[in-house]
Amino acid sequence: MLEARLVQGGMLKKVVDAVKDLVTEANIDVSSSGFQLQAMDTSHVSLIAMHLRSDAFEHFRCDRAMSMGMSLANLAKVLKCAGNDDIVTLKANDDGDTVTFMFESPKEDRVSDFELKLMDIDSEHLGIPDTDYCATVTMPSGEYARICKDLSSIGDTVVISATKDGVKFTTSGDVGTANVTVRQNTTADKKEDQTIIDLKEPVALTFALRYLTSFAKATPLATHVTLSMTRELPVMVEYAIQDMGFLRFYLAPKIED
Amino acid sequence: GGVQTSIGQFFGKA
Repeated sequence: MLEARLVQGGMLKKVVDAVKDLVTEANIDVSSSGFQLQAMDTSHVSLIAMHLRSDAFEHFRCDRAMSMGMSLANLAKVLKCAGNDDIVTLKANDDGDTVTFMFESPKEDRVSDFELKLMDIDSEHLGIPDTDYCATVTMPSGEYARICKDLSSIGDTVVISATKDGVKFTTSGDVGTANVTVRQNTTADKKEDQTIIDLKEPVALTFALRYLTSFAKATPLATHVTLSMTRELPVMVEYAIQDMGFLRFYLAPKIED
Repeated sequence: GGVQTSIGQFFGKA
């Protein structure tokens, strides 16, 4: 049996809202280590990996590891009924075909529960290798979202190049070309405004902007986002879920013919 | 803008 009580229930809403447009249905794997989700988008270009650790929960009991297959659109519908400050408790039996969500208002004057039907989903897990990244940039998540939005109005494809001068985002289209360069800034007054670039080797990769833009739907989760790149490998775009886990997006690069 | 690769080309089945 599964019982998991999350005081910051709003976090679940943010995670599901960030991924539901990329992935329509997914297995949420529950074990003693917490909740994990790994899913490819429908065109198999990007991969989502989420981990919400069991110690993030006020109460966590999982007697047997299980996979809960869900329509993320339906999950989003249920979570939409929770208040942002509600405490969310999930309950499921080991061999049941439903999961129950209980929402409690912070003042404990309102309690609601929703039963969501589970489904069998055939999904293959991919092995994500440990990678020594050439370049890692940690920037304000709002800045990342803005760059994606601005460049999307000009082109479809972005070249991200990391050099000692900074990280440059370049696109071109019918209108013309656009470049945005982000430089290290560790002296900003507010920590939220800081940008940290860790460059081991210069690297440049080309990506489809619409996926990078979609990842930015996770912006409400964290003040910062981290982009990690290595030659000829997918970029990793990571949002920390406070100190409770992470939401990572991997995007396969575009290569020259 | 190049050819889109798929994620499975980089990450094998676990």
